[in-house]
Amino acid sequence: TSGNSKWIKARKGSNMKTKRSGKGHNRDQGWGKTRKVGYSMKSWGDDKGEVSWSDRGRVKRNGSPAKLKRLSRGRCRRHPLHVDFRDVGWHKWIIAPSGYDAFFCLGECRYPLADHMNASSHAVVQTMVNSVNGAVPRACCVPTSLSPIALLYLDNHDRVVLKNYQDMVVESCGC
Amino acid sequence: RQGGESSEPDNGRVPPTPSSPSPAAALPDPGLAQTIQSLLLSRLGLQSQPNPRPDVPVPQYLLDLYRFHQQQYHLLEDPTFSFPSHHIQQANTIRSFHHSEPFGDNTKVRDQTRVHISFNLSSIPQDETVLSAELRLLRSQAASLGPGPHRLNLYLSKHHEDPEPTMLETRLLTSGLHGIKAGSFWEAFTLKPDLLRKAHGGTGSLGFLLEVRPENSTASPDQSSSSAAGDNQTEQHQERHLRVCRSVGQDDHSWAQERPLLVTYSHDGHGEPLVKHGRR
Repeated sequence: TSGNSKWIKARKGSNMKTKRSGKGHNRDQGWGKTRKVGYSMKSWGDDKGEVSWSDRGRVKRNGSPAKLKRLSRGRCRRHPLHVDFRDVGWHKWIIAPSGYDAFFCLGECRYPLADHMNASSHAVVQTMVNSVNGAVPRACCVPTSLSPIALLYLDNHDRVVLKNYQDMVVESCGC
Repeated sequence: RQGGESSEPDNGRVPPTPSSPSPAAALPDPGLAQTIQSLLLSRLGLQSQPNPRPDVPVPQYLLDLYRFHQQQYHLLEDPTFSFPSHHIQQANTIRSFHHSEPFGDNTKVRDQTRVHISFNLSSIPQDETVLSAELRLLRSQAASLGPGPHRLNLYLSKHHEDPEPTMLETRLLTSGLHGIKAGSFWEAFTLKPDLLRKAHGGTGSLGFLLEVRPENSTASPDQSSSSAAGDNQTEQHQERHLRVCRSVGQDDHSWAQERPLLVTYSHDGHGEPLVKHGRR
């Protein structure tokens, strides 16, 4: 059933297709044909729009916009994090870059976990159990896709090395 | 844990996570921080945090490689730079090595027509697979070899007096450098990975014998020493033309950008190569 809040938008004509990983996988999240409750990404905003979690299906009809916004922002998503190698004392041996955008994942994985939240089947089961037994923790918000960066550095023998280091940048988060 | 209950015992290993950490808890234990750093360094293939001496010269070639990889084309300092895609292929690590300079006055032990250079490759981790390598020698456009074409012979040689050096490549050097009006040009010699593997598995040292002769000269390396006196003039040009010996009074930084460079392209068995070959 559709909500009566002006904050709740209805969108028709698109299928729910969500990749498990990769850039931009959640930049075009359509709502199911039969779904009539959802939020556009722009309504809630996030960093660069990479991760935006809909509260579709969970919204109470009489929920206030502020509360809904707070709930949405507390959901699992990617947050900006710039690592400056000088801050961690690695600038003496890392020639380039001087720092990089690593990002981090933070937020809650609450019931229900929609498809576009990149939830694993295990996370869905764990969340479901959590809803009936609080002793079981909720699923964690973790990186679901990581990418490498190239580092130019001096090794232990003062020799210059250029290396591609995997899993250094969070591309997307999920439960 | 919610509600202070747990269906799974902690066995005292993992303390319950407080909902709001205290200020003291926000500061990690120095020992723990050290452990985390060591773990990360080991994952980066480093045994400990490098502590390089100040002002270690960085080869321009490596800087250009990095900038090209980062698509910082406007920062490339060498206009002749071309990304060595054929070398990199599946490699995710590029290492650079300067040759080992002999101590003392090396003019006494150096043959007038040949120069021996060696590289210590022992710092390459044993679990790293060298896929390709190249020896890079700088040709200075400011000096010439002399009249007529010259030939550069590259031999694999354990030491300067090696009686049976193995020829790796011979190349005709012309006095003109196409497309380059002034400055310098790197002569790159591709090395088979087998050579690197043998050196890596053995002493860790890889030596080369370089010989530059006029094209009409047919003397072999073992004969050349007897005719060294007659080639003095050519050799003086060679020293300036191929930058294999440090000039008198040349500073460290300048020499670091001109001296021979051995570059290895390898893969440590983890992660993606520097160049992606997937779909665009």
